[in-house]
Amino acid sequence: CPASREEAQISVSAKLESELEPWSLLQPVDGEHSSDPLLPLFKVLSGSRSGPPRLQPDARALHYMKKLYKTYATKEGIPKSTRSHLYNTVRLFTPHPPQKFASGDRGTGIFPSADLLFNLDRVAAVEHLLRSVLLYTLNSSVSLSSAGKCVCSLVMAEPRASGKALPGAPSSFPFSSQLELRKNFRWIEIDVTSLLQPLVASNERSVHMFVNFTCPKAGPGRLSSALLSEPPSLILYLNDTSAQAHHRWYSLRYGKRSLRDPGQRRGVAACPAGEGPAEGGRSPRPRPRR
Amino acid sequence: GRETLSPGPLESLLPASFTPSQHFKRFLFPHDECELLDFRLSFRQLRWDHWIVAPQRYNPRFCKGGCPRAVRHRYGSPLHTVVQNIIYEKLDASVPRPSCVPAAYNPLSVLTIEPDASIAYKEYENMIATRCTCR
Repeated sequence: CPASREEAQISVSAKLESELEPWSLLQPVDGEHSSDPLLPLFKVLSGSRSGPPRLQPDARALHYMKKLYKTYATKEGIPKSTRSHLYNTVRLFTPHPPQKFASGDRGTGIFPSADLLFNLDRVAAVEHLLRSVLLYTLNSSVSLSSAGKCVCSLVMAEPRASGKALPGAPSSFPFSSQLELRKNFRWIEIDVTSLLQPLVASNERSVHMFVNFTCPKAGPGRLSSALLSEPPSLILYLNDTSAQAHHRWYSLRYGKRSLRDPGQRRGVAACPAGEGPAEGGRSPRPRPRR
Repeated sequence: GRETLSPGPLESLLPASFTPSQHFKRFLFPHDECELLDFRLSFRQLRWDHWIVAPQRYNPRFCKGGCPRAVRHRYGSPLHTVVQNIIYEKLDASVPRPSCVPAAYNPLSVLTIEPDASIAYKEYENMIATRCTCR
C-alpha cells in the first residue's frame, strides 16, 4: 500500500543518511531525475565511499584559495558583508596532465605554447559563470629582475559538443591580452571570461586551450621559468542559483554600487606578493572623497 | 539587577522557590526557556577535515528550551502559536506545544577539496542559527 511504501522509503532514507557524509546533501542536484529526493544520497554512496581515494590539489592552488577564503569570509566562516560582488561559488581547476609545450624562441621573448585541458565536470547546471581567469602562480623564489610587458595569446580549441572539428584543433576563439609584470607579483590573472562564458553556458565541460606569451623586454630566463614551471589554474567565479546557496543580491539591491556586466571587466589583474587575491578585478583602495 | 534580595518576614514563610525575589528573578531570567546555545565543533571531529579545508571550526548553534504561554511578546511568534498553545492546554494534549526553533540564520562559507582535486569555495544559506523563536 502507498502508505507503507512511503514509510519504508523514509526508513531507508534515514539509514542511508546516517551512513554517509551529511554535507553531500548540500550539493545541488541537477539533471533529469532532480525530483528524486534520494538521488543525492545514492550519488554519494556510489561515488565517494567505494571510489578511488580522494586526489590532492596542487599546494600553491590551495594556498591561493585559502587566501581567497580569508578575503571573502570572516574567521567564523561567515561571508563578509563588505563584498560588492555576487559570486557565491569560486571553483579552481588545474589542467589535466600532461601539459605539452610547443616550440618557441626564448631568445626573442616568445615562450613555448602551452596546451591546457580543463575538465569542468564539477560545475553544476545551476552555477552560472560570472567571471573566469587563468591564474599563474609565480614561485616566490623566482624574482623578476625588472618590470616587463607581455602579450598573452590564447586560442581555444573547438568544443567537442559542436562536432564541427576534431578535438585539439586550434581553429577558433583567438584572444590576446597585454599584461604588465612587476617585481613582487605573486600571481598573474588573465581574464578569459569572454572566451569561457559561451562554453560554460552551453554545458561544455571540457575546455581545451593553447596559451603562449611573448615578452620581448622581460628577462627571458627567470620569467620563462616563472611562467613555465607550473601550468596555470583556471578559476571560475560563479553564481549558484540553487536554494541552498547564499544569495546576496537582496542586500545589494539598495546598495550604492550598481551591477556591472562581468564582460566589461576583461583584462589582466596581477596580485603583488603578500596581498590577497584580487576581488572582482577591482582596486581594493577606496575612492577618495571630493 | 541580578543580585539576591534578602528575604523579608513574609518571604520566610514561603518555600524558597516561591519567594517574590526568586519569582521576579525567574520572570526576568527564565530558566530552561527557549534560547540560543552554542555548539562548537571541528570538522576533524567528524572526520571531514580531509575535504573541508576551511573553516576548521564551526558553531552552528542551536535552540533549546521550553516555550512559555506568552510567546508573542518575547519571541515575536505568530498568533497561530498562541492558538496552538491554547489548544494544547484547553482542548487536546495530543496537539504538541509550540517548539523552540531557529528563527534566523547566517550563511557559512566553505572551502572544499572536490573528488577531482579541484577546489571549491561555496557559500551556503542557513548554516548558523542566530535567533530562536517558538512556533
